[in-house]
Amino acid sequence: MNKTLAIANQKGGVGKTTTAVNLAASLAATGRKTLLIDMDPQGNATSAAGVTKNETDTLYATYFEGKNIKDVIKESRDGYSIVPGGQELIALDVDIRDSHKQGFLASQLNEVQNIYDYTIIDTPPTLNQLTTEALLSSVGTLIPLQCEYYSLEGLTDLINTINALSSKTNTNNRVIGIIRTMVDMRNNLAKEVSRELETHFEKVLFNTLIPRNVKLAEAPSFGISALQHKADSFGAMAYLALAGELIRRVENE
Amino acid sequence: MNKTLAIANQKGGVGKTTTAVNLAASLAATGRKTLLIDMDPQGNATSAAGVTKNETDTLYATYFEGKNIKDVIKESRDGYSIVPGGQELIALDVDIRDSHKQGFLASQLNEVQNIYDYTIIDTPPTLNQLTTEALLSSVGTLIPLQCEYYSLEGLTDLINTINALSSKTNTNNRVIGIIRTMVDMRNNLAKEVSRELETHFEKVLFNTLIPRNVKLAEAPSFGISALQHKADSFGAMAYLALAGELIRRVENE
Ligand SMILES: Nc1ncnc2c1ncn2[C@@H]1O[C@H](COP(=O)(O)OP(=O)(O)OP(=O)(O)O)[C@@H](O)[C@H]1O
Ligand SMILES: Nc1ncnc2c1ncn2[C@@H]1O[C@H](COP(=O)(O)OP(=O)(O)OP(=O)(O)O)[C@@H](O)[C@H]1O
Ligand SMILES: [Mg+2]
Ligand SMILES: [Mg+2]
Repeated sequence: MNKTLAIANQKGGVGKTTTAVNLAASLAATGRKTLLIDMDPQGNATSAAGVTKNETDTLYATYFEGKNIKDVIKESRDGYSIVPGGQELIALDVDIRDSHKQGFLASQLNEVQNIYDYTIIDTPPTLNQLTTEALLSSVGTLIPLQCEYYSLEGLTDLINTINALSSKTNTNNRVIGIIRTMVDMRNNLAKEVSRELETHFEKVLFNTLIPRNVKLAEAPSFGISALQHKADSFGAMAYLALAGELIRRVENE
Repeated sequence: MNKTLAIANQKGGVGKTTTAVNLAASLAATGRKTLLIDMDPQGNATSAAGVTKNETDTLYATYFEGKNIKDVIKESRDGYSIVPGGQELIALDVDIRDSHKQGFLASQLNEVQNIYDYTIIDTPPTLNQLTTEALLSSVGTLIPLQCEYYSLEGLTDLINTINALSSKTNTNNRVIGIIRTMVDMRNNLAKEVSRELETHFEKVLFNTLIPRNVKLAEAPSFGISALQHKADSFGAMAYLALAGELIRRVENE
């Protein structure tokens, strides 16, 4: 039943990694077998999963050294599995373009198709080959978005890029939802942007709002999700609610 | 006297564009002739300067069409000039690598060397050819940083990358300073990270703290800086203070 979902937005710092990690932990908490793939050279999701960066194999080993993806999978402390990321992924970004090996990740993921219920892919803040691999491998994309001006500005381009890629390569990735992150409804800017989103993107907008909550920013320094760090925090509960909303959207199709 | 400074950090959403735009406006307010270069395909600095994106020439025209950089410069409403950015810069990123044209921006900037006192370059959240061009053209780099775990994690790598690039290409770019942005000293995480920075990076840390202030997030939707939007806001005053600190560091050498 493996549903592969990409978390993407070329706007930086909108909560892609925070969403990937806390969604994976929440899905695992509902008993669904979940794999997280860190496609970002920064490797933030890898540290958030409690795995030491740059000391463990990444997709570099499966791409250049012929290792099987199953051999690089590590276990987080939150009940989900992870394929680590790190600086060496930059070499993949260059070689996939130069050798025209687009689609490499999709064929790797076939190996684990029957093991997981969900595969979540965290991507870097740029539409490079690594992000393209994630989009090509997915049946759906989640777009985390801050309710601020610069984020709103790039949204339409991003949705067009995702749709154009699917039709060009005849793959079936589509935007499953927009997630409003770090929301502080006390300020007018957030309310205004949120209203714009409700007017123009109503069908794809998730109802769950993720509030700004310091527990979400603290948790990665302990290598765990907010669910483990402080289960009753507003941040942890919001991501559990988001997981519930995602399950309804994806499993009831 | 033109001092060319890059604003860089591959961590997304740390306030690179907000710093570039508000620093340019503050330097202009002190009577220094300032040029802002938007090297980001997102083009956020271009909209913040009140210039309509994708309707005006970018460095694409100077790179592929032989236009002179002086012909693409526009005026902001804040008293600084800007070379616009936008999606078409992605073509430069690919061609600079493929045709080994590193150093193109530095030679373009020679044309305007005697016109400006400061040139500020905003970069995308990734260490690609566009960011490399900015680093190769600069005498100094400013690193905006959020006082949070993921930002701190990538800092040492970033500083090493900047220094390695300078020694490899025999250029004289160095890290002039780290700027703490979106600081909310009410929360312990920010205090803790700030203390870490003071212990390990004291010599390069700017004293000026940029507080989280909604006026900074509102201003770009009007195409102006916070200085114009609300001059007495904490955000606008912090960037004026930062410009003062930068001037002392750079001009008193
Ligand atoms: N809801 C939230 N409340 C408080 N802090 C948050 C929240 N979501 C994310 N953060 C913090 O904001 C910063 C940016 O989030 P994050 O790194 O997840 O974004 P990103 O989109 O993955 O960034 P990048 O573009 O660099 O990959 C991080 O320091 C994170 O801890
Ligand atoms: N001091 C501040 N107070 C409040 N909001 C801020 C502040 N600095 C930046 N912001 C807002 O935070 C978001 C991220 O800032 P900004 O876009 O400048 O970061 P960036 O590093 O340029 O992002 P990218 O990595 O996408 O280029 C923006 O919506 C911006 O308006
Ligand atoms: Mg991330
Ligand atoms: Mg920016």
